[in-house]
Amino acid sequence: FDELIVEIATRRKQWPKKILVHAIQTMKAEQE
Amino acid sequence: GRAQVFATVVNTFLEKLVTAGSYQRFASCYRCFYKLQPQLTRSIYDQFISQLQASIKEEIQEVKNEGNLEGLFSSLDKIVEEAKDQEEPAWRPSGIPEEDICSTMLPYLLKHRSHLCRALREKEEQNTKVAESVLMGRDRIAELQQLIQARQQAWQ
Amino acid sequence: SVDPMLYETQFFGFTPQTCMLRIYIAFQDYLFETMLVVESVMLKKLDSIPGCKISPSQIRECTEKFLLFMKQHFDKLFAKMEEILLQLVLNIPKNVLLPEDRVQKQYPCSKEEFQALQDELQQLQQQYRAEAATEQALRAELEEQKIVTAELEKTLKCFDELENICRQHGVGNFKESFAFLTQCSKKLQDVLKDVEEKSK
Repeated sequence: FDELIVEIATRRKQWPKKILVHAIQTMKAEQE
Repeated sequence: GRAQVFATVVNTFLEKLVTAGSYQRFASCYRCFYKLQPQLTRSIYDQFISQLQASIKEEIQEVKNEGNLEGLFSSLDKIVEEAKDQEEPAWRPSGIPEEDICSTMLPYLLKHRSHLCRALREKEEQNTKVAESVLMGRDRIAELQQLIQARQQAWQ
Repeated sequence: SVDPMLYETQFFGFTPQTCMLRIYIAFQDYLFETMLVVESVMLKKLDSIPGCKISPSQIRECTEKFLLFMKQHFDKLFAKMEEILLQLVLNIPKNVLLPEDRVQKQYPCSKEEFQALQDELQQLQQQYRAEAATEQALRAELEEQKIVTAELEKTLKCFDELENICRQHGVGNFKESFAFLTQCSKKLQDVLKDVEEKSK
């Protein structure tokens, strides 16, 4: 349970930035 | 700050633990040994207490280093300080990542939208110009056809 | 119900309860270890006393008695410390938003609004593609017009050249001269006919 909490919290902290990187790449590609 | 509170609370814990485990209590539990060796009992107790305190302090320091607690506490103090004017409860993750990610994406999507609007407007303006020249071209062709027709009729 | 303290975990990188558990276990181990040291020192001392009546099991009983007492106080004090630390130190006040989540405050966005924005982007992209296609069609027509116009102008030029030739040969108005030519050729035919008849 503890590991699960740490895993979820870590994802909440880190993944938006990761997703954003890909999303921005996609938008840039579309713009190009 | 949090670091200060943390240290104070741990020290208080230690003090109270030592107070609870007093020499009287120690000597009364080890009565048989105490009767035989009272001085030694006292020095064993003193060593016991100092060893326990040293180990616990060392452990606390290790936990602080491991978790970088000092740094985290001070940055959390700052974050809390910055939010002191905030009355109502702040946002918290909803538990639905797809929804929570919306705000993260929004500023970039808005930028993307304005880029698309600008590109579309430029394209429309450009096309308007090209359309005008196409219309002019059509008129020119119609004119040429009429001219040719007139000349041809004349010849005819 | 256990409060997983997810937001605190997001900040600290570990669950506050685990942190406290780690400290608890470490402290408890030290307490036990130090007690064992106390006991071994005493046993060693008793060994060195000849004819000593105190048995190791007696010392062990004393140790257990003292340890039980210490453990009870330890647990009570630790529970208090844990409660205070979880409330005052290892917690994030309700009104606080972590830096990585600031965007939630700057750009509050419901799922519906987000969807509407995405639909709008989709529509803009379609419009843009339509404009791009329009541009392609317009440019294609421009190219075609160039060719057609060139052809038509070439044709027109033929007429001009034709008229120039006439002019170069003194033929001002082609129609009149053509009529004149027709007349002359008719006259010539008459004359010819005439000559033929006379010659017969």
